Amino acid sequence: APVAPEVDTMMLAKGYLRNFYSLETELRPSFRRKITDSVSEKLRKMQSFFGLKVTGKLNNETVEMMKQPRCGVPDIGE
Amino acid sequence: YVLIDGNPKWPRNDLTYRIINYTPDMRPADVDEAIKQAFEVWSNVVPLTFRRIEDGAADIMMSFQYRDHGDGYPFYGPHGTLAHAFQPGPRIGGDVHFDEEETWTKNSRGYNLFIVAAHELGHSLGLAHSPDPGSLMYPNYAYRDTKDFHLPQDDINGIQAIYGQSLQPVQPTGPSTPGTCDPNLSFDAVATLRGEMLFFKGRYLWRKHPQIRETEINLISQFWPALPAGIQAAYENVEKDQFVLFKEDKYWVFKESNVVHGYPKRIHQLGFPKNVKRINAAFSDKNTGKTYFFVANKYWRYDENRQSMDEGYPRNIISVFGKIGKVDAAFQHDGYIYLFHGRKQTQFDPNTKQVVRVLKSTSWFSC
Repeated sequence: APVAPEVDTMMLAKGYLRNFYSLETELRPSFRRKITDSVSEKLRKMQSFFGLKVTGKLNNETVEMMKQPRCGVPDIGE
Repeated sequence: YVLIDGNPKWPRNDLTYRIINYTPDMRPADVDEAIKQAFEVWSNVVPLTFRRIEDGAADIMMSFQYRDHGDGYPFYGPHGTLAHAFQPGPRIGGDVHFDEEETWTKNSRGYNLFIVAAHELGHSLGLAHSPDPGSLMYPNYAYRDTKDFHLPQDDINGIQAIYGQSLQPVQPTGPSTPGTCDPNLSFDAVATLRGEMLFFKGRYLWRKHPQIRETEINLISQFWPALPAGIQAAYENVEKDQFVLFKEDKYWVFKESNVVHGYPKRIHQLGFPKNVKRINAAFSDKNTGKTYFFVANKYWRYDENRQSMDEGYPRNIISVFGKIGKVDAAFQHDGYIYLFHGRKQTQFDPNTKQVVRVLKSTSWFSC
């Protein structure tokens, strides 16, 4: 079934944050709340790095930035 | 700039590199040249030397890789992640991998191999990503004129923090990204585009959305790779949803990020006399379909519907807009005309033909 756009965008965002901001992969459903906080925290880090408005939420300009072709080396951490 | 955690660096200054394989997108000689020049970007500013070897284990092994290539960091197909590199160290340390599924070129089409290789080698030498959008170590790809490439000052500072200064008698310097709130900031061109405001300066572009406080600075080439730096005038044709940019005696028309076929053209095709060599500023009044061009102390009016200059022009700027001298940039917003000159901008009411107020050029940025 076609993925709804917002789900597609969230998948893009999680993949991006995993690759470049060391977002932990979702270990167990019980950690879902913790993961959501972590996504928001990683989004803040990414928005701050790129000089975007730091909201911790996925907005257009953040998604646009994530779609840019780039280097595969993480922006923070190892 | 940012150094990689733990400040890894090479223990020696004489390093070796090897090109393991080639991309079918480019002639092997062009790949060799692009990579050689990418090393020179760094050896020009720090006391490192890079010698190419044809076999055996080099410090920096460079290769084109496909999808999952065994280092735990697979590529995912065209665009997205273009390449990656490993920090200084033994074995895979320093190595550079290019995603074979990208289109590699030696110009502004696809992804320029020299630009990407020079960036990745920054990692191979110990640099992490820099948040400075004008720096080479900025994570996102942006085409830059490779014939006239100068390593930005941010990157020079970073690599010299690791390996010390160059041994050349004169220390190399590079371009610095202008400060958004620099009180002396002036602009080459200003224009609206689909509800945003774009401010051009050298290689840089600020994007400002009226409802968003933050201002984003980028390289112009991030949006329009085919465009040279140093734009001198720009305006939006709202009716046609086109964006028109001027440099010297040429102009480009863009639809989104693609240049419309047949451009650039000469400005004289708009109706300027031969003695006009460049445009200082332009704005288009979406209500009347008239576009105003400012050249030295005069201005022309162009009718977008008839596609020709109106009779009775040029006129003296001072006769309508007052004593504002040469206009650097201009745009229309909420019915007012904003004329930028140096560090200032004049807000003009075209209905009352009065100057409303004089502001700092950076008043649109929340400084």
